[in-house]
Amino acid sequence: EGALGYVREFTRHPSDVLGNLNELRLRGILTDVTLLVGGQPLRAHKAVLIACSGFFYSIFRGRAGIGVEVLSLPGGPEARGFAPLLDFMYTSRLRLSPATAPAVLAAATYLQMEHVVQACHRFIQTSYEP
Amino acid sequence: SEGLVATVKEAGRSIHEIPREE
Repeated sequence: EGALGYVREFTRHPSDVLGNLNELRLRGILTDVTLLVGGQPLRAHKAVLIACSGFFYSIFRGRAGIGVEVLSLPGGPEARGFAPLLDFMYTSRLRLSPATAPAVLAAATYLQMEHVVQACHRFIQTSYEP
Repeated sequence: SEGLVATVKEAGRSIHEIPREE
């Protein structure tokens, strides 16, 4: 009564959009960069990378990142640490195990994904408690 | 099988915030 207007909020929208973006990634649709991680090529969307990682934000936000189609990360993370982060970017789920956590932590630090770094530390602390 | 995967919900911010245009 007397409201100026109505807003319908679709609360599933963020996860539905992300799910579709992940499907586009898996099918190579509109992926615009190939990341060479430990020699393994991984296709992704720059827009998703820049939205999720401070490292990629600093690389792709400037003009220097415009023509980049293949990006190798020398001295960067190993694939077993990077791949779970790329899946996290597209699914919001980060798969961790005591065996992979240190590699994921190293990759998240390199990619400047501070919130994930904190989550990895929490996981490592709890999984190593006696 | 992959065995049991325990899921822990993280309610806090997940990624960096891109600064708003000054």
